[in-house]
Amino acid sequence: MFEARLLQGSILKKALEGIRELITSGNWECSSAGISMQGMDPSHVALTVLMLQNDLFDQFRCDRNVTLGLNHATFSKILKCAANDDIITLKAEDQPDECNLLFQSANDDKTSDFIIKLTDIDQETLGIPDTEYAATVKVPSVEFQRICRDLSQFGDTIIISVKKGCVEFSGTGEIGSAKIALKESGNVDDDEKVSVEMDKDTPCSLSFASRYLNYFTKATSLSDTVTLQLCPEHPLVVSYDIGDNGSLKYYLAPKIEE
Amino acid sequence: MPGQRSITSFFSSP
Repeated sequence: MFEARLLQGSILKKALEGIRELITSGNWECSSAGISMQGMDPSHVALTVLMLQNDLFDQFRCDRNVTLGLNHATFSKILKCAANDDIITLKAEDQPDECNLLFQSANDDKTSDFIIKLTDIDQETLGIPDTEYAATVKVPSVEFQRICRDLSQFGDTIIISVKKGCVEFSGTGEIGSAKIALKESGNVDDDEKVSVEMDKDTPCSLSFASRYLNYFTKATSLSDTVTLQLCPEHPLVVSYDIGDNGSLKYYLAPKIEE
Repeated sequence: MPGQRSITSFFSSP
């Protein structure tokens, strides 16, 4: 028996917004630790990893590990039937062929009950090695969304460069070029803060497909800040924290430098 | 996609 009740049902709605255009369907692995889902886009350029720990839920029960093979277009259609302030409960049997979704309005005057049929998804799980990143940058998620959108007008590649105290995003194309630099904020302790941490103060610069960065920013509403981690010759990590008990992370393979 | 590396060249199946 699996049952998970999420008071802040909007979290699930927002998380799926950040997933559904990248991964058509995925195995949502439920265990006593929580719910996780990993998947690649059809071109195998980006890996998306969602983690919802049991503490994120106000009620969580998972007697045996359960795999929910979900079609994300269908899942998204059903979640759109939930209001932003609804409480969402997911329920499934031990070896399920369907999953039950229950939406309760905040004042408990409306309940909606849905059943989604599960599919067998033959999907390999990739191992993500521990990496010491050369640079870790935190920026307001709305700012990152805007930069990715603005630079996409110039070409299909965005170069992210980190040097001491500064992160620079640039793009070049037929119409011209653009360069947007964010300087590290002073001692401001709020979500507007930009922080740049570097290992060994070595500048780091990598090129990425703007299309994928724009897909990732669909998760903007999950968190006020986004963390970017870079390492030469490694995938970029773009992380949105879901409170203290969850995260949506994207790993994006770099483009080959010309 | 030209010039694009694959994520599977970095991460492998355990």
